[in-house]
Amino acid sequence: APPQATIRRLSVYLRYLSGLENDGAKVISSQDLAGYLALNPAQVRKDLAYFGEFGKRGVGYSVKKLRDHIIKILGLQQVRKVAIIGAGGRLGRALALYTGFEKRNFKVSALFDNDPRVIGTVLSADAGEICPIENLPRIVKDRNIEILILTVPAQAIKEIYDLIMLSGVQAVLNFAPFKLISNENVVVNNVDLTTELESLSYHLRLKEAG
Amino acid sequence: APPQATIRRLSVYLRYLSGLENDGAKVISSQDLAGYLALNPAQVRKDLAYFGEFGKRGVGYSVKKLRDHIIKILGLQQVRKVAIIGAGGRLGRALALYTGFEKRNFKVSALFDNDPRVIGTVLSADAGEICPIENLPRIVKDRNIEILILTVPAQAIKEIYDLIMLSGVQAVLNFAPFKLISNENVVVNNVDLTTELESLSYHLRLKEAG
Ligand SMILES: NC(=O)c1ccc[n+]([C@@H]2O[C@H](COP(=O)([O-])OP(=O)(O)OC[C@H]3O[C@@H](n4cnc5c(N)ncnc54)[C@H](O)[C@@H]3O)[C@@H](O)[C@H]2O)c1
Ligand SMILES: NC(=O)c1ccc[n+]([C@@H]2O[C@H](COP(=O)([O-])OP(=O)(O)OC[C@H]3O[C@@H](n4cnc5c(N)ncnc54)[C@H](O)[C@@H]3O)[C@@H](O)[C@H]2O)c1
Repeated sequence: APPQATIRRLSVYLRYLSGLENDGAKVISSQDLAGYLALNPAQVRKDLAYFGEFGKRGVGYSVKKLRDHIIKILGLQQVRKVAIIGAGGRLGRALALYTGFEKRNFKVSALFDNDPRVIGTVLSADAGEICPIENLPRIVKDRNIEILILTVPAQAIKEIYDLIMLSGVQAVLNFAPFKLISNENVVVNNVDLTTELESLSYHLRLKEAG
Repeated sequence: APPQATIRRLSVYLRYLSGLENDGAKVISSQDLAGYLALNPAQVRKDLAYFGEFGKRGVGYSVKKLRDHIIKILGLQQVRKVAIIGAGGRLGRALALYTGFEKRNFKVSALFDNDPRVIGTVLSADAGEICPIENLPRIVKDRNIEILILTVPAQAIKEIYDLIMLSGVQAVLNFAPFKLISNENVVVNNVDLTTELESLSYHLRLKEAG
């Protein structure tokens, strides 16, 4: 099976190919694709070969065909409905109002929180009002939510874990600094923005050490 | 040199070891560290061996020593000052007000934007008022800013690129969906939150395909 890093690079290729198609480009070589993205051409070829894309020697890949294929591989032909837990908070609100998700086929379709002061607030027409967290299982089923985004404090993760499992959702994107583990029913991606800063700090230290 | 993925796992080990130390644990085996984090014990040992940490056979690693060592490896003994460009926007504002960064030694010390309606706003006492983007090079030097966080639209990246290079900053965390490439002076981490959703969509498609 292709590694996680290959799947993430597919998203980067997709974004670039979409730009190329808009500009009217018909073909692209692994050399050019790699050059623009500061990647290794052999790595690009290896990533695409996992999915049977080998390109034509000396010509490269068809921009349209490759783009359409990556869209299918990532399952992006249909709209994926997303819900945000902690939508009354700072990060939750920023994600709920972000128009960039819809451009790439993710639609924020439900919002949840446990703070009575924010329940009932309407952040956007599509997502409707912020619902109480107890209604999560019912609303996930009613609105066919496929992905839950967690923007609650780390200590709240344990409180809502059972509700998440009860809801039947199969994918979770967790922003709390607490590693939530995938199981056979739910795949979890953990994003810790502070880890991103720590990885930059590592490089700063290397420069300091000379 | 250790791979990027090893550096990111160090952050995860650090977070877990800090919790253990708070609970009074003295030693931990690679088995237990891996078990709790759903990782492979051999991977944990390999990650730590890059930095000369081998643990004692049958006993494991000293929690305190290992934690202190990882803090040094990641360069987290001192406070790293951070500035946010696009601080008047939704994501920028959420990051500017986030108290979690300071707990891990990152201090938001300057805010920038180009929208006259938000310039002069004070989001937090530490960061001061939102400054005009033209003042970036001077303020980065005056306040010893080491990391820039970019939360501007993708098309604004080209506009501010020269100012970023002029500022002399050595590390950038970019949230705009536009791959900014590292060079010999500036290391860049690109975070595309939509790519996180696309990687989850890939797993959803695999389940759909059965
Ligand atoms: N704000 C950021 O930029 C940022 C950056 C990195 C990480 N994070 C992480 O994202 C999470 C949210 O951060 P924030 O700054 O938005 O915090 P916040 O306090 O502004 O928002 C948290 C929200 O979660 C809600 N909540 C708490 N417990 C809940 C529960 N049991 N069920 C439903 N809702 C619940 C709260 O009512 C609140 O609206 C935290 O885990 C934080 O560590 C945030
Ligand atoms: N909001 C989110 O949850 C989210 C999620 C994923 C990605 N992003 C990305 O993060 C970035 C910010 O998103 P947002 O939703 O906060 O947008 P936003 O429009 O709310 O904020 C953008 C801010 O950047 C400022 N800006 C624009 N051009 C500038 C320039 N040349 N110099 C300085 N400041 C400038 C604007 O004045 C505004 O305050 C975008 O690239 C977006 O794609 C945001």
